[in-house]
Amino acid sequence: MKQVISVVNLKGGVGKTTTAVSLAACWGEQGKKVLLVDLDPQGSAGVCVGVTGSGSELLGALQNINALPVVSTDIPGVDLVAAGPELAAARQIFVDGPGDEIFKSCLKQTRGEWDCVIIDCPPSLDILTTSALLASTSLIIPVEASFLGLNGLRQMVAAVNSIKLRNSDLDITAVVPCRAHPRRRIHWEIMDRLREMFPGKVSPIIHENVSLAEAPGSGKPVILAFRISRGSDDYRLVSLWLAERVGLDENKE
Amino acid sequence: MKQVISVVNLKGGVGKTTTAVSLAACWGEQGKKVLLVDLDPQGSAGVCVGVTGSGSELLGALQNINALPVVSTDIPGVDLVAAGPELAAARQIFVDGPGDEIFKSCLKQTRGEWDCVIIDCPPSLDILTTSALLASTSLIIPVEASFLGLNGLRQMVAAVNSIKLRNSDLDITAVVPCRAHPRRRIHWEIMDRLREMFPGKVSPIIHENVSLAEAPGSGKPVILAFRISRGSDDYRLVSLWLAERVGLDENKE
Ligand SMILES: Nc1ncnc2c1ncn2[C@@H]1O[C@H](COP(=O)(O)OP(=O)(O)OP(=O)(O)O)[C@@H](O)[C@H]1O
Ligand SMILES: Nc1ncnc2c1ncn2[C@@H]1O[C@H](COP(=O)(O)OP(=O)(O)OP(=O)(O)O)[C@@H](O)[C@H]1O
Ligand SMILES: [Mg+2]
Ligand SMILES: [Mg+2]
Repeated sequence: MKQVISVVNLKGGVGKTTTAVSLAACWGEQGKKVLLVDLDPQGSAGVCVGVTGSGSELLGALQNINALPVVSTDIPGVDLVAAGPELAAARQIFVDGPGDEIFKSCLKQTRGEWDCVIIDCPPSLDILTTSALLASTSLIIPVEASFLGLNGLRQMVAAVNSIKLRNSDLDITAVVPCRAHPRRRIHWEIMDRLREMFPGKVSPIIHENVSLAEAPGSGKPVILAFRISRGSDDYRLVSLWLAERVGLDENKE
Repeated sequence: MKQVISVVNLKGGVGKTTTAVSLAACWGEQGKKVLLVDLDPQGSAGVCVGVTGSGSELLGALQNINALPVVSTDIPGVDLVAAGPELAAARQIFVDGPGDEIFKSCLKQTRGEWDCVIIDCPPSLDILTTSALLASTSLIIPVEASFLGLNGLRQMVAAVNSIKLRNSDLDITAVVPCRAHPRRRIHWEIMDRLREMFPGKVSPIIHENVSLAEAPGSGKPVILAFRISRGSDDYRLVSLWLAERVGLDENKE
């Protein structure tokens, strides 16, 4: 069973899209085949890999319970399911009940030779995020080391625990500290709290770094836009730390 | 007609809550009376003023179309309508149609001597944000000077234009550049774009500053937690720049 990994956090602007796109690109660089699914109507993940769309094809696939519309990208090893503003209509169409299982069956019908699927989620606990959680085997939670970030994290954990009743495979694999300022006192206070809440699951940190703020403007992930940069180093390290935890390091032979 | 100001942006983590809370506190300091309404189930605005809640009272008021539940805070001049995780249920209950006008009629029934109402919105274009837009006379859009931020802004503007058909009072009053890094090249590129898109409406900038990252942990707005700080200076300046634009500078006598 290939790994389905959701990158999720109710708190906005913590680095979900940056993490989903960077991990997909790093694992692609290491020879893996990755399907990157954008479930955020903002379509940020697509923008980061140079693909913009309206979201109507993805919405159509969900409405008809078909295979997801997959496009190739310029990023080695990475395919994309693009989103866009029209995807927001899914929130009205699939109001709860069995509606949140639709995405999982669309994903099952989607044919391709991928080692893993990475899903970029929107900043809310709505039907789109719930659908991703129901289809996933593991979760990566990017967290900004901030007080408001901790507040959102508690709500996130409560939501995950209630989804686990319907999807027993689901597990929080890692918490990734993003946009980190290690010279701020608050950084260490929050890191201590994260290690208490998620022992053994806190990854190496991703520093706040201009390469990560500028990469989306080039339509390329940071490891292609700024090969030698703090952003690239940090994500390469985290991608290796995570690979064994999501079962990507086994040799395919 | 007292001003009803929504602080809104689909993009997450740009500084909506920080801006809503800081403006309320600054105008309170200048002798105004402000009602701060938290419409985000994360309840971040409440956390910033030392009040946490479940959101069940606000949800109840919306369900029964009653006056909003107002509590006082330790912040001079500022009252609060608190949110919390249970507010998320409103998304399922008021699925579109007249459901999004409910908040406006609850606000009309809410009695109090306020000079203005400030609404902190969640990072999505859902029923909660739409409800706020329908009840508002002016909009403040915090923006992080980033490429992904611009992408979300275009969607935001399209959504506002469609709401204007139902609420002709609505107007984008200001775009507030938040978490700014003026030493980055990308900052100036994006600022130029913002001034083209919103001529005359771009406020002075709010710098990225540790005081604003740490203030929420104290349960106080930055002007009370760190009286002398970059964060306080920046928001005091922006609050004065905005006061005349939202009609708060007229003397009440
Ligand atoms: N480590 C970093 N250093 C500097 N900038 C970063 C870093 N990580 C992300 N960013 C920038 O911060 C902004 C927020 O990141 P991103 O969009 O990935 O967060 P998100 O959680 O996906 O946001 P949303 O909640 O809107 O989906 C983006 O402009 C991004 O370019
Ligand atoms: N100018 C600033 N300098 C440093 N940190 C800031 C600044 N403005 C906001 N922050 C911090 O950045 C994080 C995001 O800000 P905030 O929560 O206000 O954004 P938001 O748009 O309300 O987020 P959400 O989309 O989750 O509602 C918070 O931890 C906040 O403390
Ligand atoms: Mg995102
Ligand atoms: Mg907020």
